[in-house]
Amino acid sequence: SLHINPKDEL
Amino acid sequence: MNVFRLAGDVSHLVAIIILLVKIWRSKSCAGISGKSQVLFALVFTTRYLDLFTVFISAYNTIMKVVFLAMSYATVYLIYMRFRNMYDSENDTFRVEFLLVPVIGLSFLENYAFTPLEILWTFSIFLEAVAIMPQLFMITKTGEAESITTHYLFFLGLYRALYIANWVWRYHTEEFFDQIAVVSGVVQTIFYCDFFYLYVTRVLRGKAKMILP
Repeated sequence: SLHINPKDEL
Repeated sequence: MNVFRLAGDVSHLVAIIILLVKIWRSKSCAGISGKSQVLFALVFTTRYLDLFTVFISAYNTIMKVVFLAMSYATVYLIYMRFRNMYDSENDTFRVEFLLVPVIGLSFLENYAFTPLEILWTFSIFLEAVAIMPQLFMITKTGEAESITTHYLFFLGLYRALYIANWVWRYHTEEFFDQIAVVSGVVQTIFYCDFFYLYVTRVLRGKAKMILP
């Protein structure tokens, strides 16, 4: 299932 | 941070600067889709709400603020300052046909059913299709000024470099962002046809790109 990645990209 | 990611961000920055400087210098936004620019401003606004919740790096924060400021400046120039030159008659793409499915999808497919996550997902999906009013406008008028095509080239290059970045990150840190990668690949596909025309026409010294 989906999991949250750190949103370090723009 | 890897070289693909940095080059991708720089391409994105270059694309937006090319567009802003073109509008500012020519005092005209002829051939530019205001609708696409409003969608991009909406993309940045809904994605960068985390400016208020998490700190990632100085680079990250500065770039987010710069992208936000420049996208709003572009919208201001098109709809306020040089609105007399705005080509509304050819900017007729029905934006609701993009917004409704994108809103629906972001509620269905997201990492967590929270406002910030849904808005982030919305911004990712919307970015994938936000250029469509611009491409529609070029198809409708049958031509694009070369500066507009340079803008589109750098936007497409930014997307291609982000794919290289994801491949790199997958192999080096096992990073995989399913939502970003899938919609990023879809978005890049939209530029392929344009890339072909750009290389075969604009780079061979034509002042304008005339569609076949």
